[in-house]
Amino acid sequence: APDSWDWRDHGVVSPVKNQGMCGSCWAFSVTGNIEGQWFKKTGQLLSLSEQELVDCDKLDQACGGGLPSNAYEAIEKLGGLETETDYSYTGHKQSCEFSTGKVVAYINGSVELPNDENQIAAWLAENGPVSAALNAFAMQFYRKGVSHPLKIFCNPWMIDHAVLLVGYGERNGIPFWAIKNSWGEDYGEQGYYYLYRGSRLCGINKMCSSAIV
Amino acid sequence: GPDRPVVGAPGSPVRVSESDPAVLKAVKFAEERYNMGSNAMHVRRVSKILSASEQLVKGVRYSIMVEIGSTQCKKSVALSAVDTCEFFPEPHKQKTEVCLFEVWDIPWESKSTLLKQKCQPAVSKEPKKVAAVPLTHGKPLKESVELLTQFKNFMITYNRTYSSQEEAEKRLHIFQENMKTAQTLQSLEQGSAEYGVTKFSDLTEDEFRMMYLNPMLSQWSLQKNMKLATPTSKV
Repeated sequence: APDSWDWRDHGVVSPVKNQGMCGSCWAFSVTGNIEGQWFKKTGQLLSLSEQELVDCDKLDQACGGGLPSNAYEAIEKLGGLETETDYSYTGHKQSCEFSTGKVVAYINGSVELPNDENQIAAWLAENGPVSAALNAFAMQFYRKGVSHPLKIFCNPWMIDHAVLLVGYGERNGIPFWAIKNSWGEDYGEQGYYYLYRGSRLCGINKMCSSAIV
Repeated sequence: GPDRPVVGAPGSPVRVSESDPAVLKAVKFAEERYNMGSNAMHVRRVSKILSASEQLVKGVRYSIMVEIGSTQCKKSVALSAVDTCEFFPEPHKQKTEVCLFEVWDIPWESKSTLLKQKCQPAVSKEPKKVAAVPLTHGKPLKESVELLTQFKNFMITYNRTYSSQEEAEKRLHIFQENMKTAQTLQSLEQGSAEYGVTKFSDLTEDEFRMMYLNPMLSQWSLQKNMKLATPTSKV
């Protein structure tokens, strides 16, 4: 893998979104990944709908939580994703109003990435932003910088938040993951969280996955 | 208030104008409480505000020195008519007192409490404690001024309003606990992160988890086996 990589520098990442008071991070993580995969395939960056998943993915629990693996399956079954504009985010579950005629991006499957952070970095640099999840305890208090909390504050087995890895690198000698979050631009560094990379911190390596277009 | 320049360290007492509307409101409130606690036959009113200062303490605490004297109205007069009561003429001037009132105003609740009332005859030198009104909730004002400033800034930055004083106090307490957690995280931080006030600072850990996190992810080991990704190329 290159020493550093950031898909934001390549126009692959849509603006930071805001899930509101709703545990729909899984939907934002997955749509972010598919936005990247679709860009890689077509050269077109689309902002895709999370509300479609909140309303129509019956495998998951809408604002009560969900799993990316279920979301990929639901998107395949539905036939694809609409745009953010066509199926806008409201932050609460509504009846499904999905329309196949408005599908702008589809996927053909999904893959699980290895647990090794070097391999995840290599895959990311080659293939695009990665759906990931982590223990978010320290994130409640995070303002800026590369976060490296003690492991006791960040149990890797208590994963409770899904995010999007968009890049990696080093800042003043500290290796990091650049993580696109879905708590609005007024969180962290313009909506991004930077997490120490290389010690499987907060379980960031455990649930990495991607859709396949 | 946020629209008034503050001189000195955050939270330290700041002298304010005697004609400041907030001070006049606090004086009016103190005057009412004074009369409620007095067994004098006539309504007494503030005739002059000698000095006033304010301090940010879980709201605003006003310390106001006033002159107070007897009016010709008996206490049976309607509260709304008190402002029209005339002071007794010169021979009764000896009844004038100098009082120090401390009024605690909670802006987000539009609620005031008379914390302290020390009065003495205008001619006497030794202050005599007439009455001490207990705090609304009997709690000591022990929160640090720094914390209160942080909380006030947090409320302004993130546009927070609370439904009651109880709710505001509860959120302040949670905020205080969160600041301690943030300090612990900061002191043990191994990277370069800065922890502190965020838009989630008035939420307990449980509330934060319930509102913003995803309990299903903890069952990740139960998720369906996905196909493994093709390894990256060697290039």
